[in-house]
Amino acid sequence: CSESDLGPISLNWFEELTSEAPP
Amino acid sequence: QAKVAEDPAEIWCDSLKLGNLQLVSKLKNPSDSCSVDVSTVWWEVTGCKESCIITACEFTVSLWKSLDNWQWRKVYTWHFTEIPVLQIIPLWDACNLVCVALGHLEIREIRLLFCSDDECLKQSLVKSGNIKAVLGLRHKRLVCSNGTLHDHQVDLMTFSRSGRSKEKQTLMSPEETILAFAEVQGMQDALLGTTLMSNIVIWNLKTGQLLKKMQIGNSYQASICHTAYSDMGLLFVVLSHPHGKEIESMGSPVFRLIVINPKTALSVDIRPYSLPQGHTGRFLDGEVKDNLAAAVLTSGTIAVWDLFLGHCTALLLPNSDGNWSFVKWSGTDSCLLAGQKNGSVFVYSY
Repeated sequence: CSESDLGPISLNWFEELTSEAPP
Repeated sequence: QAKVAEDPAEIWCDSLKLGNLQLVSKLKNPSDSCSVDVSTVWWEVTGCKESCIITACEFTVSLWKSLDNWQWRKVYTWHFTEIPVLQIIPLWDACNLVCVALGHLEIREIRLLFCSDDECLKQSLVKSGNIKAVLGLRHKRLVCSNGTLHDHQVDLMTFSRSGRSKEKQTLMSPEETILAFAEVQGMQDALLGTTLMSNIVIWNLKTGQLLKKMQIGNSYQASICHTAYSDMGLLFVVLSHPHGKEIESMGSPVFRLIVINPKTALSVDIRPYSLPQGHTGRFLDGEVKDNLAAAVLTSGTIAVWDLFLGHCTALLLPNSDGNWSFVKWSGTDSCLLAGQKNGSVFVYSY
């Protein structure tokens, strides 16, 4: 798999999704 | 040659090898009722914390202590009178605590089983209602989803060491039926779920937030998530497909490994785990531990896959006692616990 299949990858996805999600 | 010992634990020790599985022991529950599940649990027996086997029949749950030479002695039995036991829900790193789910076709109650200080067997009601999915987590926690579409609720409970009290937290509902939960290895605050509408959802267990809802395609409806690994910004998820359709020439994958980018919600199939040629069957029951996946199939056979190698590494065909009906990995070593409805549980080293 590559970024072309899965889009840009973030190593900090968990923290980023936590800050973006409704509380 | 099989050697059969006296009741309560009949022991078979022989050199029978089935692929990578070697039979080391057999537990025979003398109860006449139908066996439903098996698991392992840490329990302090005579002052010593050890890994015990726990078996469930329709109206009893029994704890078995290990003796020498792979023999087992039944030490405790909890009895249930009204609602039958459906499954054991281990709380993986807890000692002297285990949960069970009771119900008919669907789970109606979850009960916590423990012993009081004076060794009396206790059980307490943890949750009742229309429970759709439940999973025991590390740190004496249990997550369950219940209710219908309009009053759907996801609860996370944390038990005290003695089991006498619990704290309850509500997780944000994805507003659809959750089929299964899975922990994310390497991320203790993350929890995964699969839903009836082919979504994978991720929660933050600390905050209760629903972080993402991701569509994984309709080719395999009603997938069950078993485990997930987080690595290099991606989530690797092992799914099974109880409703997968068999294609005669190649069968249907029993398990599947997919990779998801949680940031973009895009996913790619990595690998199907199918049966060897000449074998057919759909997923009935199963468990994934580390890189090993085991499943009981509708054919009554148990199959084991090494997820890294990518192929089936052992097959356990129905024996003279009948079909297999449930399978679990032991929590502490590489043993496979294979059970039949008649109360027999076979322990295989892998």
